[in-house]
Amino acid sequence: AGLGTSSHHGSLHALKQVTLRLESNFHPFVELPEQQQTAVWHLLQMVLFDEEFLVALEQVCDDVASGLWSPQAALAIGGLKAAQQQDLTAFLGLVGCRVQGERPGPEDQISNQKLFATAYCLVSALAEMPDNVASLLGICCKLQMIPTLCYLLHALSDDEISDLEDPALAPLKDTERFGIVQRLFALADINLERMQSSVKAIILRDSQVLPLILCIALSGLDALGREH
Amino acid sequence: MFAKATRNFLKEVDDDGNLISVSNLNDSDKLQLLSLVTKKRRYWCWQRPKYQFLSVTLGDVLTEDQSLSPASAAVGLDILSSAYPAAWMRGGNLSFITRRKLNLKDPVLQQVLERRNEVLCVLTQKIVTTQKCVISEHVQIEEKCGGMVGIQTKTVQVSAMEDGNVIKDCNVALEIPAATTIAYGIMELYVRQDGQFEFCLLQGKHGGFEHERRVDDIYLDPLAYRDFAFVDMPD
Repeated sequence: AGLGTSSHHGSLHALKQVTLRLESNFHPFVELPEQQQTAVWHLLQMVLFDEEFLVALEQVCDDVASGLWSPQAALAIGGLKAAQQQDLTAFLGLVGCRVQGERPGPEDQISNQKLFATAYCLVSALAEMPDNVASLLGICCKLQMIPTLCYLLHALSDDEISDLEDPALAPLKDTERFGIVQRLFALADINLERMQSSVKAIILRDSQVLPLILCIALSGLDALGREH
Repeated sequence: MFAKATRNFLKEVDDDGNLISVSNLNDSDKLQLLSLVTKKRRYWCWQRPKYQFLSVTLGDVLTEDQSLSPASAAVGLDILSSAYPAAWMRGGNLSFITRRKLNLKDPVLQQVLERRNEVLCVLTQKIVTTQKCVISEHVQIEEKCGGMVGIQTKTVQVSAMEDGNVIKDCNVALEIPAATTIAYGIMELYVRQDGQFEFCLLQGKHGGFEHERRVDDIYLDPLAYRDFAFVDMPD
């Protein structure tokens, strides 16, 4: 809530601090056995490009977290293809939700609360972003740019400028890649401007929670995809 | 697709964010003025609340069998109109609700009370289409990046069908009939234990139920993820 009312400078500073903290919050992803981490990562890649799947997954996570099964969850699952339902069940199983039947239902229980909460946090952040953000994040995953974007958020100095000569930001020198990142950030109310050898970031004045959600999504994907 | 179109429409016309977009075409018929809606708070602070339409109006769940009828006015906005029970809600004289009570033994309200984190709301305004519209979804491959990945983005457009023409270079088109509700406004109610209630007229005033049931019965242990609380995030 503070992001919307503070100055641009303050907003960015707050965002940087949140990013630092998120790194430890998503640690359960890092601790996963490699095979399990890979499986979750691959399923999430599909989620990023499948809006219907993402909506259903968020709805199911909502219901699992609250312990109340809603008609919306049944409707959302019912609207999925059989393969998508299997993937959804597989995802829940991998992130610590013990699924009893062939598809998630009210009888399911959380076997690993911390891991499930971590996954639920990431899924909810992805689902709350505006249209096309998830697919743009998917593109960034394919281009292996998620660590660069996380680093960018870290590196933005107090005067809101990052040096493109920094090797970690090298991918942003590519005009097309920078264009993708610029669009992604713009959808999250962060205006990225490329100058000669630096990048400037400004959080829009009436921005609310979108920059924070982008931070959460990037941090979650970074933690999960670190080995990929 | 319908949800995207209504959401985008509200971005254009509702700067203050007071209105809520309808996400399902089938819900449109349920949205009558004075009908009851539940607002569910979500687990994470960044999640938008969820709304569920109940099949009853405020008048149906009052202890006294006296129906309420809102005043209405139509505002022409080309293809849209809006009905405001403004006189009913904001006219200054709300004395007609004093001494009225909700029948908390009503089966619908009983079910709302059984749930957690839900607030009872009443529908106070809605935006409806006055003529047939078409939503079209375009999927475009916009550019390539390093020869590796194409960016696929979707754009949703809404157009009124005055001349009967539908845009042809689109992948999917959906027709919205006239008189479809595409957005609505609600007012939260604060309900006391004896069924007396008040409207949350001022900004910052939140509805709910007095002595709301325990909050520790959420299935996912809030402490399991206390690290995610951004309480000390600097302003």
